[in-house]
Amino acid sequence: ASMYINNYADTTYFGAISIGTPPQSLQVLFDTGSSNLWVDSTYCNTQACNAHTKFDPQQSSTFSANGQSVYLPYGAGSLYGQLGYDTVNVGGIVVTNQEIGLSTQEPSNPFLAAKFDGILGLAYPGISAGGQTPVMDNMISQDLLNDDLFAFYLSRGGQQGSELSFGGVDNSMYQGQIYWTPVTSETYWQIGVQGFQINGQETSWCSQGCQSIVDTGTSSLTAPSQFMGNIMQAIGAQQSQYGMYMVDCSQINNLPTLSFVISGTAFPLPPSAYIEQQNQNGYQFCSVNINPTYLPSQNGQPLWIFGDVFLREYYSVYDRTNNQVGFASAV
Amino acid sequence: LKVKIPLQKHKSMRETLGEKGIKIPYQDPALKYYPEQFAGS
Repeated sequence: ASMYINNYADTTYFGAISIGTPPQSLQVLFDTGSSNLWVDSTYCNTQACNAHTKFDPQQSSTFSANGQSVYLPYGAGSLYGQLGYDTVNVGGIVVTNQEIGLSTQEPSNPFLAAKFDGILGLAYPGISAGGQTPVMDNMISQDLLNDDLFAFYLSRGGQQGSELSFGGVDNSMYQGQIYWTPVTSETYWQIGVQGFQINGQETSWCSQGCQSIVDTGTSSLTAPSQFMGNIMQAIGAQQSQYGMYMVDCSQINNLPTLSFVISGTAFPLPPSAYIEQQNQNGYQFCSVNINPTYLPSQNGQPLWIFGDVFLREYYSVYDRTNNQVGFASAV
Repeated sequence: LKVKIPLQKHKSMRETLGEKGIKIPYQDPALKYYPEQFAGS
């Protein structure tokens, strides 16, 4: 079963929502890389389900089942569930008649180790499995937000301090201005990348255009596989026997800054952003938190994924009114 | 309405299982966006 685990295996930022009347609280991953809402439920009795808080529809006076089942081929395994409707409270925003996938069979045994009880997708409705209306779309149609946008701040260190805001940006979480770029495909939060620089030198690798999906449900920075060799060479990383790219921890400050050019603005990633320092049995080692993808974007251009590695450096704003993504330097 | 939801950072599944000696194999992250290919992988 573990072969199906990928993106979600490394995710670490979770928050609470509540469902039903009276409200039942669950921890979810707020995922800009998917569009469905699903949670553990009492319909499921597998070992993985039993390891988490489960939503019990029988204890909710506002729940209604719709009799449909759903299959979600998530990147972390396949979820089977029943669909139903209930009230969902997201930070005090009360969304009524929200369609919810209630698990009947959980993805896979590794989910025993997951610290979240469900996933709340924040991408566009076009990619929603089963035609489920995403939470954000219901917030918009029920006129629950000041501005139809949401924004993420992911803290670089410590367990606390990260936040997701709905309806407006939090000025205290970024500095300078927000730079906007249009969404190129209203499926995921996909944007165009016009340049990629190493230490300020343009590589021309994206001169014919690259795409990037901004995805809070992916931890690493993901690079097109055809660029990986050159990136690792520039970083001076050596591949370990386990396939990880390693660098000498004492040399981190000498490693190059990687920059993306998006709508005319360069967004630098210093080595501290893409190098992960770990301690194991008293031994410190440093790995490069950049993974390859062998798949292109839907339009055939090289595909990057801006996961948490990028999003810890840049406060990110997702604007549904104007279909644009904004980035500003995170505090 | 404008609201802020605190997010907490936890151990990932990979870290938790790694501490128990269980390794999660690497899989292409972009397969997430190609569910049909993913289902057949």
